Amino acid sequence: RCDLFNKAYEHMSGCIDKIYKDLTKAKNMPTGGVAFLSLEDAEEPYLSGVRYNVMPPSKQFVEMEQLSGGEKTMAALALLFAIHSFHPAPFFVLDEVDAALDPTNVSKLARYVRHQAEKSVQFLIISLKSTLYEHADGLVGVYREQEENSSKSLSLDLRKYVE
Amino acid sequence: RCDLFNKAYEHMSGCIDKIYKDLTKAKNMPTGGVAFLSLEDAEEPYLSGVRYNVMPPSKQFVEMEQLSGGEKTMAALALLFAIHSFHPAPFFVLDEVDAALDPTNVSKLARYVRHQAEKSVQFLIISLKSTLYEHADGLVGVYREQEENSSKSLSLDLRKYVE
Amino acid sequence: MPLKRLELYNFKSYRGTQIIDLGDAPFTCIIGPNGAGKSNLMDAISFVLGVKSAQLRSTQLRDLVYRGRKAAQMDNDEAMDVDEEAGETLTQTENGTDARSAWVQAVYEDENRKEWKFRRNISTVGVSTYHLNSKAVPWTAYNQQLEKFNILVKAKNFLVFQGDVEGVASQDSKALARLIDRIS
Amino acid sequence: MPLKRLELYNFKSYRGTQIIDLGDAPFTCIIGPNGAGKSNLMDAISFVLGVKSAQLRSTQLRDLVYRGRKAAQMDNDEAMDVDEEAGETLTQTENGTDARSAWVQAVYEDENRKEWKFRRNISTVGVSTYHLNSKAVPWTAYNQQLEKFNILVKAKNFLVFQGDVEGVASQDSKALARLIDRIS
Ligand SMILES: Nc1ncnc2c1ncn2[C@@H]1O[C@H](COP(=O)(O)OP(=O)(O)OP(=O)(O)O)[C@@H](O)[C@H]1O
Ligand SMILES: Nc1ncnc2c1ncn2[C@@H]1O[C@H](COP(=O)(O)OP(=O)(O)OP(=O)(O)O)[C@@H](O)[C@H]1O
Ligand SMILES: [Mg+2]
Ligand SMILES: [Mg+2]
Repeated sequence: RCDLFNKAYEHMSGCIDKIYKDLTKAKNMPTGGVAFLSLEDAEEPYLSGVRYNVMPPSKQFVEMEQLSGGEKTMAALALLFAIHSFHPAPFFVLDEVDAALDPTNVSKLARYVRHQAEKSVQFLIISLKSTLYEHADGLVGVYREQEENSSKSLSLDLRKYVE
Repeated sequence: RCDLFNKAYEHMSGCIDKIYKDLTKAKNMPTGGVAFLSLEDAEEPYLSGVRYNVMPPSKQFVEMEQLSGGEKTMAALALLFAIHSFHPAPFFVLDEVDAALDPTNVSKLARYVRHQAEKSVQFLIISLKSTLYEHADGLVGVYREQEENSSKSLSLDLRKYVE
Repeated sequence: MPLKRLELYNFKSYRGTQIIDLGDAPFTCIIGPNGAGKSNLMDAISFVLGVKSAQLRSTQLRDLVYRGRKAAQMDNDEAMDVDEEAGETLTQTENGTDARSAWVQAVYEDENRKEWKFRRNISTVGVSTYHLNSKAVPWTAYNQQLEKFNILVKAKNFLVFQGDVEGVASQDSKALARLIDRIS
Repeated sequence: MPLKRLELYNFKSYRGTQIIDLGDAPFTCIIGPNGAGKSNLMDAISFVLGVKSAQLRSTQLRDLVYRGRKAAQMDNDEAMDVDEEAGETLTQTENGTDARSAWVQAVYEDENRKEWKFRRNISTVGVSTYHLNSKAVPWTAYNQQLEKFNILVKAKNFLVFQGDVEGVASQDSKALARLIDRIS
């Protein structure tokens, strides 16, 4: 069991920084931020804790609690993507994970997701932000049909409309 | 103490429905939704519980847990405004309370806040949504000055620009 | 793309039979107004893969069965009776009374382009049953096939529910250790 | 409008002296990118009114004092030392070293258009002190004056922190009863 844990931990510890950099990098800040995991007790790892810390691009070190809402969300997304990559399920469903993100971070997320989707994973993302869903290949529009007292959906393949 | 509690409870119970209706009503749905508080134990009210339930406009009754994120937020806002009205502080500070709201609900919130602000309460709302802050009288733009490693702000009175 | 379409029957706010086509878009967004039924769609995906109802904003399976009547034909006091137990009333939903059973079917396409149908029912007595390619199977067989596709329901490392994302970063060190333990 | 302006000195991400003018707009929005310092401004308002630091994403008062050096002049390994204790280093922030004390002052205008200055300091040893109209006062006197303006810090019924709103509706019945008890 300790081996299983270490195997998962090593994998995540190894890829978290790259994922966080890919997610947070920008044209004017090509390096992105810094992210790392650390074990509180290397002897009995699964009994003690695992600490997660990040430094957003061009910011100094502060504890996770003092990061802003958007900065915490970007950190959390990197961690989720790292967890997912350990046993990558063929699809990934995310519900309004962009709620706390400003337009700049939304487009960073969109760019990262597009890149991952083209490689291997089918992404299904629920979002209220046009700054995110304008980058999707397909849309599922969900609406409430009042007369029938029911939810209904309409699927649209956006790639048909690309010139 | 029981009297104090009952006084607060009666006040809130009396105004919660009107507030929720004012908040959720729309041009095509002039009545808004339904909201109510109920005591689990009328004998020792502050020792037992107070239940809060709402029915969004044109929807049937479901428990609070089954409401959607946006519906829960509208319900929570009505409750917060009811609590505030009991001992109305002269100002009200809200941080990204519109995160889960779609554009329709954001403009309902904006309309409600404008109306309350003109009457008596100074509202300070942090928001990422232009659909909300385009209705404000004043803006405080906060940005990060990278060279100085500091947050800075710029205040703008929008009413100066109204023709 | 692996998840080709979802077929719902009386699931949460989806009355009757509804087909949600996901096509072969690698990156799909689900959009619509507050309360439309977007998160209920994610609940449907989680449900059909065997996730427990507690995670789906429901204390019991019965809450996942469509409840409702033709809203246009109701007056106000009738509206308040709508939350009667879905299990005790008639089956038809077409005439506007409550449903008794529900199911969700996910159509999955593997690497060889073969289709697999995963279906989970809620029976009239509120019990889950599973069908793989239209044949009744026990949960262990159903889950085994999902695991072959790298869908590890216990780990849930491919589902992020509404409101949960920020908590992933703020969780304390012990919780994160347990999370890594669970996915290993 | 009651809250006319805020004056900050070395508070959280606000280095040195910063003045935030709120004018007399009844409805003001605070806007800007992620991480800019918007919630820190709300923390400043809460702080000057006497709210405990635990609610302000800080375990101790010292975390609220500005920490940092001129980012442009740092190379990478120096960047990692930045979180040294703010209390142990020099006072000047102009040359890029850590601050030792901080304060926030709120300028409040009452119904007779008289200005009241509420100021809360964090001293170099990490202790709170209060000044009302530039005169040192104990917390009880400071709080009493706030209560005269219907600002009830214990009830906090005029502050909604980031991420908290949905929880207000989902809280269980006992928690809601306690909340009503607190505001009464
Ligand atoms: N068993 C059920 N029968 C009928 N309606 C239901 C049932 N369970 C939930 N609902 C309805 O589903 C709605 C919530 O849907 P959902 O959470 O999917 O919305 P959403 O599109 O995600 O909205 P948001 O953007 O606000 O998160 C509620 O209004 C509720 O009344
Ligand atoms: N004592 C301190 N000294 C210097 N910087 C600090 C201090 N405390 C917090 N910060 C910085 O403040 C930033 C967070 O600011 P804040 O929470 O106000 O952002 P925000 O504008 O609300 O963003 P969001 O829209 O993402 O919520 C963090 O990046 C953190 O590094
Ligand atoms: Mg939702
Ligand atoms: Mg913030």
